[in-house]
Amino acid sequence: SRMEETVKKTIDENPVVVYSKTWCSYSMEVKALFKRLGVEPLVIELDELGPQGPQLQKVLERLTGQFTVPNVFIGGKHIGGCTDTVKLHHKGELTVLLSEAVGG
Amino acid sequence: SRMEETVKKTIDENPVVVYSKTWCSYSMEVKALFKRLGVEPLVIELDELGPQGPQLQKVLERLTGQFTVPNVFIGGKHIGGCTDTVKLHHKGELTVLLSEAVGG
Ligand SMILES: N[C@@H](CCC(=O)N[C@@H](CS)C(=O)NCC(=O)O)C(=O)O
Ligand SMILES: N[C@@H](CCC(=O)N[C@@H](CS)C(=O)NCC(=O)O)C(=O)O
Ligand code: FES
Repeated sequence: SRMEETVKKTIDENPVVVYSKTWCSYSMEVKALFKRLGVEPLVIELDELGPQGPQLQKVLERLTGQFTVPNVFIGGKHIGGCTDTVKLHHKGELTVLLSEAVGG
Repeated sequence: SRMEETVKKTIDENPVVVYSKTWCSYSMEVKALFKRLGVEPLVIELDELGPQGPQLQKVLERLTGQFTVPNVFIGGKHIGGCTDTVKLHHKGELTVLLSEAVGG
């Protein structure tokens, strides 16, 4: 669908993408982690898109199997949610992924 | 207001009360913590109450200064949110409050 193409394009063209909800603490945590690492992800707040928000969430579910927020992509790859991203960071793997994606 | 009276009554009559949202991970975390401690709070899911949900959130804000979920009460006292409850637990104070409230 058109929306699926838009999401794929967004994920491919931006090194770090976070689909989020403004009032969700898990989304805030992931955004704060990237900020601490000096990375500025492209953040898409699903609750600020009106009816397109829930539609986008369904598209993300079709593409990744994950309906929930935050939904994180690095270097075009689906990473997962907040707990997945934090786990990668604790293993020292997040900065590696980020430098590959952002370093280009 | 009537709703304020209902909330005050609920908080006074139940040793542990959590105002929550079903799909919120912070609310899930606080509910899971109580479960691990063998406590069964009265859980009120604000997103299952229709239009009363947001009204209740406003009443909780008027009574406690806190609009966000989870909103936790123990022994009739306002505790705060997820981070507040977890902090009390780490300090060893949560189980003391719980045994006073639940012990009766
Ligand atoms: N373990 C996941 C949990 C994700 C999750 O359950 N997110 C909630 C909000 S905190 C969600 O998306 N619920 C459904 C929704 O809000 O549409 C993570 O760390 O990201
Ligand atoms: N530090 C607070 C954060 C609470 C918070 O921001 N909660 C969010 C959901 S995770 C909220 O209630 N947002 C507004 C809303 O959902 O109505 C806590 O630990 O409980
Ligand atoms: S909505 Fe509460 S942690 Fe996401």
